[in-house]
Amino acid sequence: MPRFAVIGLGRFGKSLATHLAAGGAEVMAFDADRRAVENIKDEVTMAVTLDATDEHALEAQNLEKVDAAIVCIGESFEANQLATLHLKNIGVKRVIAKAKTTTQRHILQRIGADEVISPEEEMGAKLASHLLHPLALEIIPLAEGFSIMEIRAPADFAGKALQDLNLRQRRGINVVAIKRHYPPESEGASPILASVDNLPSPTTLIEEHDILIVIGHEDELRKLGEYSG
Amino acid sequence: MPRFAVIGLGRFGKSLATHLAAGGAEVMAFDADRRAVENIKDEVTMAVTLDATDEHALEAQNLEKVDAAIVCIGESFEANQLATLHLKNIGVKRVIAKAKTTTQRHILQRIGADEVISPEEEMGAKLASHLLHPLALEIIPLAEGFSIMEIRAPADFAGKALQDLNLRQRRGINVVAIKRHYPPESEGASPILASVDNLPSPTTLIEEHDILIVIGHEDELRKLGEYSG
Ligand SMILES: Nc1ncnc2c1ncn2[C@@H]1O[C@H](COP(=O)(O)OP(=O)(O)OP(=O)(O)O)[C@@H](O)[C@H]1O
Ligand SMILES: Nc1ncnc2c1ncn2[C@@H]1O[C@H](COP(=O)(O)OP(=O)(O)OP(=O)(O)O)[C@@H](O)[C@H]1O
Repeated sequence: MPRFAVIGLGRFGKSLATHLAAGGAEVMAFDADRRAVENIKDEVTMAVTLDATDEHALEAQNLEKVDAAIVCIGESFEANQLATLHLKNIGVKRVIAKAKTTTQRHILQRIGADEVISPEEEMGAKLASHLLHPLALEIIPLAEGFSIMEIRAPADFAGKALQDLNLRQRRGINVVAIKRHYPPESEGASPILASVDNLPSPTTLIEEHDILIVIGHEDELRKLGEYSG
Repeated sequence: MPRFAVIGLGRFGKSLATHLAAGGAEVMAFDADRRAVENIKDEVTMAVTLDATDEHALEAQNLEKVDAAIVCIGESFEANQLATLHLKNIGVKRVIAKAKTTTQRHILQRIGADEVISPEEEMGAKLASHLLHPLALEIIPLAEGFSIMEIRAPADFAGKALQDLNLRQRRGINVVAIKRHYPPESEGASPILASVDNLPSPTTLIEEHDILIVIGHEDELRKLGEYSG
C-alpha cells in the first residue's frame, strides 16, 4: 500500500491528503495549526500537530519509509524551504514542494526538492483549455495538435451509427469509448451513469446525451464543437 | 474567434490569460495593479489597469459581447463579489468566479456567478491521482472505476506486439494510441516527440520509452504499473 506524508493542510494540502486517503493510500498529515489537524484526523491514517521547520519534530515521525512527502506550505517561503531540506536530510526518497514563483521554483530545486509544482499556474492552463474547447469535458493533449477529448455528443449525432458518421475517413477522428447516462430522476439531480462501452463497433448507435471519448487533431475536434453550435 | 475577459492577474489569472491568448482567443486582461498589466500587455489583445469594484470603469470596457469573463481575485473576497455582481449587471452571459472556501462558493453562486472554481482543491485531487497511479502521465476518470490513462509502457512490453500482450482478452484493457519519442539529443534535454499512432493494429510493436494511451478498469490499469515495478 502506497504511503504518503502531507505537510501543510491549507486548501491544496487538505484536498491532496483526503483524496490520497480516499484512493486507498496510507496518509500521514501534519500542520502547525491544531484546528487544521482536528479537521482532517478522521479522514487520514494519522494526523499530527507539529512545526515542520523543527527537524527533531519531523525526525520523530519515522518518515523515511514514505513513498513521497509533499510540502504544501505557501505564505511562508522560509518554512517551505526548511521543511523540504529537513525531509531530504531525514532520507525521504521523493519530496514534492509547491512554488509560488519561478524564483521559488529554482531555489526549491537547488535545495533538493525532487519535484516542484505550481497549482495556480497549472489550473490556469487547464481552465484555458476547457474554455477553448466548449464541448470538451476533459482533454489530454497528446502531441503536435493531437488530443484525446471527452466531449458531449453533438446534437445532430443522435440516432446515427458510428459508420454513418464516417468520422475516421472524413476527419481522422477515432471514437474510442462512449459513456451513457440515464436522465436524472428528478429536476436538479445529477444524471445516473449507465454504462461505458470501451470497444464501440461501427454499428454502435449514438444517443442524445452520450459522452464520446475521441482522439484526433485539435482543429478537427474543434469543428465537431461547431456541429452542435 | 472566442473572446474572454480575465479580471485579476495573479498566478492563476495570468496563467489563464496567457494560455487563452496562446490558444487563439481574443483576451482582455484587467488588474488594479499597473505592474501586473504591464507584465502581460504584449501577450494579450488588450490589457487595462482598473479597479474591478468600480462598475462605471467596467461598463466603459464593452464587456457584454465576451463569451465569458473570469474573476481571478483571491485575497479580497469583497472585490471578488463586487466584480462578479457588476459583470452580471453589465450583461456578460457567462461569469466564472474563484472561491477559497465552500461558504464563498455558495455566496458567489447566490449572487449570480454561472460557475465557481476552486483551483487549489482541484489541483490537490489531480496530484493525488498522479501519486496513486505512478506510471500514469494523464488520467481521465470515465466512470465506475473505468479510466483513460496515458502511461509509460512497462519495461517488459518492449519489443512485443499488441496481440502478443493480449491485454484486451486478459485484462479488458484497450490500447487506443501510442506516442513515440526519439531519445533527447543531449543530457537533460527533453525528448523529441516523434509520432502519434492513433489507430494501432494488433501487430504494432511496442518500443522502450513508448507512451501508451489505454482504457480499462483502474484495478487492471494499476496492475500494469506493477509490471515495471
Ligand atoms: N512551519 C509549519 N509547519 C507546519 N505547517 C505549517 C507551517 N507553516 C504553515 N503551515 C501550514 O500550512 C498550511 C498552508 O499554508 P499557507 O496558508 O501558508 O499556504 P497557501 O499556499 O495559502 O495554502 P493553500 O493555497 O493550499 O490554501 C496552513 O494550514 C499552515 O498552518
Ligand atoms: N478590485 C480589483 N480590481 C482589479 N484587480 C484586482 C482587484 N483586487 C485585486 N486585484 C488583482 O487580482 C490579482 C489576484 O489577486 P489576489 O492576489 O488577491 O489573489 P490570489 O488568489 O492570491 O491570486 P493567485 O492565487 O492567482 O496568485 C492581483 O494581481 C490583484 O492586483
